[in-house]
Amino acid sequence: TLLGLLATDAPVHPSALQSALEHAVSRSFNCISVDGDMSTNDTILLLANGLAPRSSSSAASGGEQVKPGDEITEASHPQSYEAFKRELTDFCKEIAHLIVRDGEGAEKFVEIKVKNAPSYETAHAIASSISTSSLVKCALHGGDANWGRILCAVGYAPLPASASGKEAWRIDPSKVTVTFTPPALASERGQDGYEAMVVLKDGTPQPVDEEKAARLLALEDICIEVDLQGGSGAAAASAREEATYWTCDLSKEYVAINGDYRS
Amino acid sequence: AAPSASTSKWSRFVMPIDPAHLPKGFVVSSTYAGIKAAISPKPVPDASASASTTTKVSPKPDLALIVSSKPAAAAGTFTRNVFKAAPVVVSSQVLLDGAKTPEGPRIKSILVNSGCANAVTGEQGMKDAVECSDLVADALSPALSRSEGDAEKKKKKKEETLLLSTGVIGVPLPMQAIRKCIPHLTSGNVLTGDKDAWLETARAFMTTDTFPKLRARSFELAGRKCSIVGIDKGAGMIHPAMSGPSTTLHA
Repeated sequence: TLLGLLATDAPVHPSALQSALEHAVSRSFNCISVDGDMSTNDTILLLANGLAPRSSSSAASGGEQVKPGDEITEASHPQSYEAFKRELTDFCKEIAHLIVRDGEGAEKFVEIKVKNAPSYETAHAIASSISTSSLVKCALHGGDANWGRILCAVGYAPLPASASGKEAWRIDPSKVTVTFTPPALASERGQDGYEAMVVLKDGTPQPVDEEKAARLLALEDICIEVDLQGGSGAAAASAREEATYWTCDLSKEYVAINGDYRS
Repeated sequence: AAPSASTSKWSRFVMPIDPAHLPKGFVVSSTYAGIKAAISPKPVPDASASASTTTKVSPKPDLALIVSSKPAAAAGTFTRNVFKAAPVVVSSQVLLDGAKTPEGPRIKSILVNSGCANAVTGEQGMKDAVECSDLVADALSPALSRSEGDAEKKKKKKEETLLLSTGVIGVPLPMQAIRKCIPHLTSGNVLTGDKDAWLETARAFMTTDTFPKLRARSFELAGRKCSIVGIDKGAGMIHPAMSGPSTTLHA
């Protein structure tokens, strides 16, 4: 079960708080998976008591100000609402990642980005499909750059129904590109040998340097990028949306823990 | 991006909290109520009993309370699973009821327990969840209980406390253990805003988690120096698809 509690002293009205939380959760907690099972108890609660003190630098900074006793709403303080939403989303991502890092038996932290989809929901559904594939997760546990399993999970993803009613959008197999990219931390440290590795380009398998692949996949953090390049059918030309999901590998330890948990 | 996960996750992911990043006006308390032991069909290993004679290890807390010094604006997202646990139904309903008022949902406290999910527990599970909420509200507002009529008192109580439960499904909450601990949790001597108390509260959330998950940070917003603290838990049965409070409620 996922439980979360957030408490802030920001002055935000409940209606704005609810919509900011729903946005943040849709980009963080609803984008993580350990084992693909949804609990009966998953809950995130957020309290905002408005007791934050005035900032000493606030007068000089200009911009929106909240009077004592006032609260931010989407209409009354639109810039502050957007800023709060961004802050909350970023914070939720940070603590959602801790859940994945502590996934039962997890040894890998895996980021899956799906790009150039017609909608966020479509990109999210495809990323979710990859993130819950037992075979993908086993391959990642074994350090195997198995693009075939990734592609398979892309192909059977249950896509949201087309809202337009015209020609449906489709994944175009001849456009899909899969890349293993170095995690941000390795890139920032300038560590050698962690170059991006394209394993499938425009639907065609690429030669893989097994040594480089082994080094990249030996890292605890693994990043996979799936570029749909717009797909085909309705809205293909303007398909520029992306979604990111976070998952972990599937290890023998997961089975050991859950074979022993008694209800 | 460490090459291996061999180092303990606790040592790598439990960060010290800077008290300056903790939000104003929130206090917490936690205790070991023995929830899992009370519902377990087999003996739960007792950390204190198995420890060496020279080192006594306290059991992990499993019941915690978070209190705002003034009723706080509240929001929530909940599982879309058809079998919503009683605390999910109760908390969702409190937020829905509060949203119908001009000021929106205002919440004073949140009670959290681990060890028992109070899920698929039928009518008794709902009664237990409501009683938990009422017990906390009573203990935090003794003056209110004495001065107001029953109907008004009950209405206010339900708006004041939200619930979070996690653990084993299909077993009733051990209410005796919870009733016994609530006076302690709500005591002014125990409720505190210090960073160690927040860490203990994060530990109270844990089930099969190997480390407590607690973060805090500060940010500027509309002329205020704001802070936010967050606790979460979960290691298995993790694939959330939560949405706002729903009118389709089950228990």
